[in-house]
Order: sequence, then C-alpha cells, then structure tokens
Amino acid sequence: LKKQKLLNEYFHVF
Amino acid sequence: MFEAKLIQGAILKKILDAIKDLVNEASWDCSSQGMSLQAMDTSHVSLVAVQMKADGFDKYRCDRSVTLGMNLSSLSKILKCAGNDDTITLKAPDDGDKITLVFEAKNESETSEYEVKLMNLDSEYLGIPDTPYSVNVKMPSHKFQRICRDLQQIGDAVTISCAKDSIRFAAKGDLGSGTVNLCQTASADKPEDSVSISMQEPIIQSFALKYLNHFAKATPLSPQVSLSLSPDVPLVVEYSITDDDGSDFGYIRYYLAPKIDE
Repeated sequence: LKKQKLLNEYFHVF
Repeated sequence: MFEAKLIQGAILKKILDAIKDLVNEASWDCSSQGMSLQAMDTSHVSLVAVQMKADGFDKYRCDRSVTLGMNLSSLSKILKCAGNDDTITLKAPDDGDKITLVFEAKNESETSEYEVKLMNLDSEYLGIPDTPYSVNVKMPSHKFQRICRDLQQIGDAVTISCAKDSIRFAAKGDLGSGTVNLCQTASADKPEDSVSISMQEPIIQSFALKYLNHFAKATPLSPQVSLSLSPDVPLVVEYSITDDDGSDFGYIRYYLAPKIDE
C-alpha cells in the first residue's frame, strides 16, 4: 500500500 | 486603483475552470508585475500557482499592490456570464471590499457589469525551492489528459517511470492493470504534437490520479504540458499560457506530493 505524502513535508509553510 | 483589461477574456474563463475545483478560496496578489495566485487544496496534497503578467493585459494599472481574496467558485460563476469573445476588465479600488468585472461584447453593443465581494483570507504561503529536476517531459496536453482519464478507470494511482527516450504511465487495480508508453518523437511535424524528454537520472514515482485529472482541466489553455519529476519531491505539471499572437502571458503550475511505499 502506498502512503500519500503532504506538500508541507517538502515545502516550507510561511 | 487596480484595473486590468484582457481583450481575450476567454483566457481568464479557462484559468478559473482550471482551478475552481481544486481550490475553493484563494487570493490574487496584484502588483505592478501582474496577477499571481498560490493556493493548496484542502488536503494539502496539491498546490496551484497561477501567474498572469502585466504586459499580457491590454490595459493594466496597479497603483498599490493589492490582495484580492475571493471565493473561486463564485468568481467562476460570474465569469460564466462572459462570452468567449468578450473583453473582460477587472477593477478594484485600493481599500475596497469588492471587485467589479466588466464584460464587453465584441460588437460593443452590449456591456455587463458584475460585483463580487472580496474576502479576508489568511492564506498560508508555501516556499517552493527552485530545484533542478531529474526528468522533464514536454508532451501534448490532450494526450496527458486522456492518459490520466483512462488510467483512473484502472486504479487510483499512476506510477510514472522514465527511461532515456520514453515515459511510462502504469496503473493497477481490482479489475486489472494498464500501462501507456510514450516514446520521444523525432522532429514532429507539428511541435505541439511532439514528446520530448530530458533525463538526468531515471525516476519512478507514484501519484494520485484524482489530482492529475483536476490538473488536466487546464488543457484548453495550452497545447503542450510540461512534467518535471525528481526522486521524492513533488511532481510539477505546468501549462504555459500564450495569447493569440503567441506572446507569453503566464502559466498555471500544479504541484503534487508523491505516494510512497509504506
């Protein structure tokens, strides 16, 4: 099964 | 005062069609350079960034940078009231709480004016690093749309793998599996039909097709779509927007976080 990552794990949230 | 006039109003209609189902509310940041928007969908799995350059408008005035917070489905409903050939003008006073949209028919016999309330959105911004990508694929946008639609019948995720001169889209599910393989075209007779691949290193990544099918709603804006991939970073799907005389007006860029093995 594949886990959906989130953008916050890659991009810094201001 | 902010005022932006676009004779090719259909571009704005298509941009809203391309983003309204992904993001409900967003702010347009208007400056002397142009209009831009950046927003994540509610699940924080995807992000859309729109850029419309000031010199792509037929008239553009922005005395002070303004942020126009809007409900995009409302804006889209209003833009549906504009004809495909209408000139669209957006107007907003610097400290106003609404934006006015003026639609002028080609034969200048009919003018419509709509007002949309603005919203105060405390939108969070994402810093998107400029990374060099291992793989960049440029392909016909209608092909990408069809592949994503077809494979979503098979499964909810697509595994994209890239070799030197071909890109493969694969999906599997309860009913079975499917793969689509696209080879790099030689000098295609029509550039918009070409598939070109530049690869620094091979990649294989999986993404949710639900989001890719949302992204593909931007297909009417551009004959080609650009996919950029790197191991364990979000996919970038970009539609560059050119106006009728072929000058660069801006882009719609979508980012999608990958699905990884548990």
